[in-house]
Amino acid sequence: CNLNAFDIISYSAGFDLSGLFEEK
Amino acid sequence: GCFSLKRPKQTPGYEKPSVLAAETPFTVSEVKALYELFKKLSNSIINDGLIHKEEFQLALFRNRYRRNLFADRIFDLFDIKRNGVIDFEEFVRSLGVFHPNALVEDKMKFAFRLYDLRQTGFIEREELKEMVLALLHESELVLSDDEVEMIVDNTWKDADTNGDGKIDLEEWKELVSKNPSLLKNMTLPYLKDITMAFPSFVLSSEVEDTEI
Repeated sequence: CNLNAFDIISYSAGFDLSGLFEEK
Repeated sequence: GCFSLKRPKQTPGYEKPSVLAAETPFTVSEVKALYELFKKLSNSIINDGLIHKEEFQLALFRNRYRRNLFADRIFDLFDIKRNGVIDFEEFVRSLGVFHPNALVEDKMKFAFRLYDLRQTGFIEREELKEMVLALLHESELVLSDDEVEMIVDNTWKDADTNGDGKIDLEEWKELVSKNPSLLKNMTLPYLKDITMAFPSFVLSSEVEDTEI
């Protein structure tokens, strides 16, 4: 199994800061 | 008296856009564009010109109550003064690290601090496992404990090159240089076009840029 734990973590929604830039 | 009449009260941290521009990858126009964004975010729940945790969560998840380990860590790192809120200066300086033109070194350090959950100066194996479990919890992905252990073990072998049971900053930098995708979250393409996203005041900012 070649999955990197840090790669897995990077899929967290908590990292998606694009929400900051979306029109409210 | 007269002074305050001439100078409208501004958000803390907004007094020096040119200083912020000089010390981050942003131009003065972009700092002012970020101010428009900041005003929206910081007044979305509590109208005080500061971003509270719930306002941050509301922006990211459209839900003020949704908690997330990584969003919590990012909020805590943005909160440089550690007073529980993000002011404009903290917002600009922290977002600067996510700029496509920011130094890779700064991105590596920020990501390292993010993953150093207990702020010991090292990423520990328990912390890595905790983060993987947190991700699994928020996703549809189901892995057995054995599978999680195997993934963490394999990553650990790659990362803890001196075998002392913890990942220090130098080891982290080595790991990232071998796997550049580990920094993909550290760049926000939106920041390149921030003045386009918030064009309402760009014209006046450009005039002031020329003056400065």
